[in-house]
Amino acid sequence: FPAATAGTREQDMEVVQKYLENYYNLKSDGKQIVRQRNSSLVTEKLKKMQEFFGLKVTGKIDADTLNLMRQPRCGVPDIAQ
Amino acid sequence: YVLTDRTLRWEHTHLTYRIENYTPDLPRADVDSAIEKAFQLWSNVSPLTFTKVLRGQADIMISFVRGDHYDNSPFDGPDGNLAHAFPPGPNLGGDAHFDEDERWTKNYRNYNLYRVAAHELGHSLGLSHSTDIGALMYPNYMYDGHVQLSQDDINAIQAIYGPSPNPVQPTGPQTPQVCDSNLIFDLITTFRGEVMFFKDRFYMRLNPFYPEVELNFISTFWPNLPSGLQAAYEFAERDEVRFFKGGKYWAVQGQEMLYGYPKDIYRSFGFPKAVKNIDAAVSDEETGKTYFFVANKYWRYDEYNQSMDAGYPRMIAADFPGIGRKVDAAFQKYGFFYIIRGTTQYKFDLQTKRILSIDRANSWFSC
Repeated sequence: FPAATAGTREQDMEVVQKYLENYYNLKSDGKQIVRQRNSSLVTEKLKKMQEFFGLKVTGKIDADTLNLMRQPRCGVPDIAQ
Repeated sequence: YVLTDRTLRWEHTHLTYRIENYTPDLPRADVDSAIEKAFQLWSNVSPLTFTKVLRGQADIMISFVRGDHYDNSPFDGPDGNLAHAFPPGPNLGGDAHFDEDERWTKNYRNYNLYRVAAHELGHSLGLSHSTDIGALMYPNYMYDGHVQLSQDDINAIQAIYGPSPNPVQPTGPQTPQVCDSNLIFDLITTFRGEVMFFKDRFYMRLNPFYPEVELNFISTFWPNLPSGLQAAYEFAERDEVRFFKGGKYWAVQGQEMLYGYPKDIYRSFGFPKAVKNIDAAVSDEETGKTYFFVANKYWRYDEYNQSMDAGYPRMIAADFPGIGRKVDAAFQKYGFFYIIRGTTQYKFDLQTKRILSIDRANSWFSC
């Protein structure tokens, strides 16, 4: 199993933010809100995504969640816009 | 599958489509064929029909575009977002856009156009994403050589448009439910300390890091293994797992398929030609003896001498009392054999030839 990443790298934060904006209706108005680690909005969207894909629902960015976000996919959101 | 309370649908069932432009990655005929086959998947299971038009406005307009193409959903360059489609409606409604920054193929290389089109046209007809990993409407790109509607996809489209007019209602494969008490595994093997369970096109794997059982396509790890595998065992000494189907077998080391396979079981192990397939196999790490279960008999093979032990085959009932006649799967863990028949698992002590406990075959998944 992949070693746990030391800390979520900067670019991971961008991957997460873009993913949640594209597919989970995260409203950010261009601000980097994923950096605000305790952003409840981000936590809630992360939980929705983890639930959809049958991952462990933590609301935190872990290796499995990141790995899944990096997979090629359809551009249509997973939740109704 | 998901139907929202605002699920949009076409009010007429005879729809038109038009391919506005073509990707340079494939001959036009291959693009036409991929799109046509993708529509056929959906028309086969519903009252919908699709007619291709060459000019003017069609219900479903198909195009290959890149970057920002002015539909408020820009593409993102290679990989990532591959394509998108809009739910039924006028103008942009129903249209499907494919990202021209991807390489479109008609084989297993990324990305298979037929596979992606089958998914996107589901959206064009009103479907949302499915959480069922075996469904075409699952959001992530997965291609194991088959493009077929799962039962989940069929249920979804029929929930919107009703059943197919075909006298025989088509059905699709169901994704195994790990806690289904009627789940019968095709094969089970240990794998570098883990236990992997196989059913149809899927593996299930216990993840030591958290309770969720990992379920995914076998092709995720071994794209060249055939479907319909029947048995497997791990020869830990050589870090190999051998998969059996019919009279042939394949060997893998981690995710690598070993070279020179498939080989045949007759020449490699010395089975008589009367043996058409192996039902189950398990190798005893202590002795290097591998047990092959075939119908109501079993053979024992010596991995070190690389020959079948004399005096075999023997009756399963004689040496595995209480387990019955036929075995579906078998593996070794913690020094014991776990022999599976149907939905029942027997924990068996090879030394004392006694059953130590009886469980459900999926009891490992702590349902």
